[in-house]
Amino acid sequence: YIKSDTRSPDPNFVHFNDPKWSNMWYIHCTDKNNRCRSEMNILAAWQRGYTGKNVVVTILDDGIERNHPDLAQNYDQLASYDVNGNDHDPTPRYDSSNENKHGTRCAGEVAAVANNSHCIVGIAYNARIGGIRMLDGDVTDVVEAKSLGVRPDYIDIYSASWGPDDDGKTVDGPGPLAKQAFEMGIKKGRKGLGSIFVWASGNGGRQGDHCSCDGYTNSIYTISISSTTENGNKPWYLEVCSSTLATTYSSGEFYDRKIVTTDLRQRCTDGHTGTSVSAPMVAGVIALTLEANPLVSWRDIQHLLVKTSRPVHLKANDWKTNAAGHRVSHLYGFGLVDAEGMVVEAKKWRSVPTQHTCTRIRPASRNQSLNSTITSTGCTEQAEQHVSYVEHVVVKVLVVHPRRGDLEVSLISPSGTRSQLLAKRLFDNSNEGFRNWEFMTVQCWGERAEGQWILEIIDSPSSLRNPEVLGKLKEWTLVLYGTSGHPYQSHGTQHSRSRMLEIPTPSRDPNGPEPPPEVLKHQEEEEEEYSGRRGSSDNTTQTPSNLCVECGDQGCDGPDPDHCLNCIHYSLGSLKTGRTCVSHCPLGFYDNLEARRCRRCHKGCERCVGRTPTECRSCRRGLYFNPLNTTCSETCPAGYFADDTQRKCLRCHENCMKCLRDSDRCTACNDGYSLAGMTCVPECANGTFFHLEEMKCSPCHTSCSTCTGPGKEECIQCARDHLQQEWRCVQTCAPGYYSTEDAGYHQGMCHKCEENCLSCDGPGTTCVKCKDSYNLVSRMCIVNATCNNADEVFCEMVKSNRLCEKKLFRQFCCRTCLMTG
Amino acid sequence: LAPRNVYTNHWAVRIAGGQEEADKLAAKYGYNNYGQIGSLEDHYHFHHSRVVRRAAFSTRGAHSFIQMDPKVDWVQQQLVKQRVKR
Repeated sequence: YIKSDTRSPDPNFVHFNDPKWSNMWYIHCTDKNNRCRSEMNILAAWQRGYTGKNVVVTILDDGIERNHPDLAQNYDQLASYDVNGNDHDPTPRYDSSNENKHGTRCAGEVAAVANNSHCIVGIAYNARIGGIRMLDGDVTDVVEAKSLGVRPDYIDIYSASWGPDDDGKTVDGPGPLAKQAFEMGIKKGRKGLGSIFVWASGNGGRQGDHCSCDGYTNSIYTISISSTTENGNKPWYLEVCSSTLATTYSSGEFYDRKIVTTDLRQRCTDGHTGTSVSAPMVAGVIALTLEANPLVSWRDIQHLLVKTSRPVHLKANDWKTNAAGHRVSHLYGFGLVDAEGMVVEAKKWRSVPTQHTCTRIRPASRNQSLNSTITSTGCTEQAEQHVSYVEHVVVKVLVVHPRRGDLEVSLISPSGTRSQLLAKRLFDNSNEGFRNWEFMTVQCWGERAEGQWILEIIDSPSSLRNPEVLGKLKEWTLVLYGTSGHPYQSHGTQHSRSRMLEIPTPSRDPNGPEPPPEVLKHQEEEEEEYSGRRGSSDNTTQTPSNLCVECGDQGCDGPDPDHCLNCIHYSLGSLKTGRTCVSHCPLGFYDNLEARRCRRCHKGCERCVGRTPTECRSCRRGLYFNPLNTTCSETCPAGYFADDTQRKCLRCHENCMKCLRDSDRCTACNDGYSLAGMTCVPECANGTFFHLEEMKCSPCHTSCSTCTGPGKEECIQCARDHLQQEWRCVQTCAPGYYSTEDAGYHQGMCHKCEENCLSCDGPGTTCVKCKDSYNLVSRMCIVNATCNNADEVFCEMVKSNRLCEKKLFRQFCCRTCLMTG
Repeated sequence: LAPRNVYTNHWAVRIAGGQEEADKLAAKYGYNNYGQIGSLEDHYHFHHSRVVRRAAFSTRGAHSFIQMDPKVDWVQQQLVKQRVKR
């Protein structure tokens, strides 16, 4: 709920009490002695009031721990699904290795709750966060398509930090169903604005992998994000390619700091690493952007990232400026994301023109070399395909080759910008070549499309193949995506209201007094310029060349209506401008029966029944008819939204206090209702939850004070005199658990004792009673056998290599590991 | 060696005629219809409990006749995709 359009950073920003807030080095600098990086300007975006409110993000991964204390408040059941288990609960599968922690870690970066004395603060700490459990099982095309198509009108942003194997030899991407899901998402998601898909770039830097061999990051529908270390260095895991759009901070070498976030089993971790970190960060930044302007499309978001991301201190030896003036690199795309820049630009953003696609196919001749050229006109001959300003460029190639890893592919734009579409891959021994594989580059963004595009393929035979067997380029296709007009130029003098937020301007009170005559006359002279539908097929149009037909009983002195001496019906004009006789008054005028004259409507009215502002019946372009007081204004009153087609203020849904573009697209709710995405649902009192299928509030289990469902495992907070144990509420802790009263978290909790312990005093080695078959040794439980070493030399090696951390070695070397500490 | 395909006992099917038609076809050939695939209209997720859950090749049987049914536009047996968390 935006209070003002002119915000400035608040220098008195309050510190958060979340315990790991001071470790969030990539967001803020709390201590001048602490090195930290704030160039992503997330704090500045918060200080402008943007925290992701009313934006819905979901994490496609291995599940989300919805009852994690730092996620529960922002958890959104409607943004979640379990594709692996085919139910609505995306809780991860727990096992001893905690392998399903990934989704929970990613979720915390986006929307961990702020100021709740738990763990961290998410970048969009007021956004709604969900999870789609889809990686913990067989991942098929159906699984991916289902996951990408969960509630597209409800979920704004889908974040994915996974992909095909980063082994340096795989070429794989979405199947036909997942591709259709992407296309459906950008066409129909977010009620036509397009779903936003954020993807982590590959992690296979050490294997020499190239992210252009990943069809997910290579897609024009996804925003591919890479990572940089705290010092702006290239991380060891980073893959390089031309489809990367932007970058965030993440982990680096062992001496570089990692990312802190929520972890499985309601914990907090400071060990989150890799490009997995970066996609959720950008998802959070985009959530802030959508709060600033909910009407930006999927393409607008990409334009905003291109425009606002900056190289800053990111180190790369291939930074270049493309012909549109954008700095770009294969490592980092357009640079480090800037959250403040995004929200500031979004506030004043006009939607970019419609996307056009221009395709040229170049079959190869018999003696075709590995280089080829396409001269493109940008499809000027067909208006609906004309591309003048490029966004994405896709190159589809059909190449046969004995060893795919020996190939390098580059594309050179007419302006001379070179994009490396593929680098050599040391481990790729495949002889399958590329069968219509689509490479994509964003490096030519904003450049002109017309001219010569050169495809350059370099074959560097390695010792692993017969150098006399050569590859062949059979065919390639150049697909240019972009716009026919400049994407950032004004769309003419009229406001494009559909995608631009209103800028408040002082407007005259429609109920106020009539302005003095000289002002009115000035307005009349100004209104001469109105280019309404005068002269159209409207029934108020006067017929041309009346030839005295409209003249009254005094006749005329010429053939035209303005030669009449008096009029039968109405006279239009004035002595100064000249009078003419008309049968009906045109738009902008009303019929004054008494004087038989056409008098001007109030400025802003297209049709009216009088001169005052409250006598309008329809409005000019750019204004909306307010049915409450029959005036024309730029904005609509509370409870109404501006309909561009009818140029009227139409009523919002009865539950909505405010809505945008549609009656059921709510942005604020009436009392007793709360916003769920863009729908107002009844607020359920404590002890009840909103039942999706029955669409009413239903009671929680008796052990819950708040919940997400009727079961005893669906509590968010426990009832009085209950303790939280795992995801249930109990009156006393079960054997194997100890209870605590958490100071900042206003309910008691049961925490698990160490393994095999039945009763303990607290965390760590504090056991006082073990399970059967276990002995209590140094307050730990070990199996009933003499605590011995299998072999003394072996056990010394175990100890010196710090392998006692592993359970298997502790069992072989019990005395060395446990008895000697 | 090139990675082998791993075939599952799940199929994606495109059938015009809505959920009822899809249910009838599923029952006819012994499949369970798990419903529409996300937002993709006319695309349904079928599962056959009598086909082995994972196989290195596509097994043939009475269930294979579904692709010859005139009401079925398209059928795709699902392969397991190698996906890694980053």
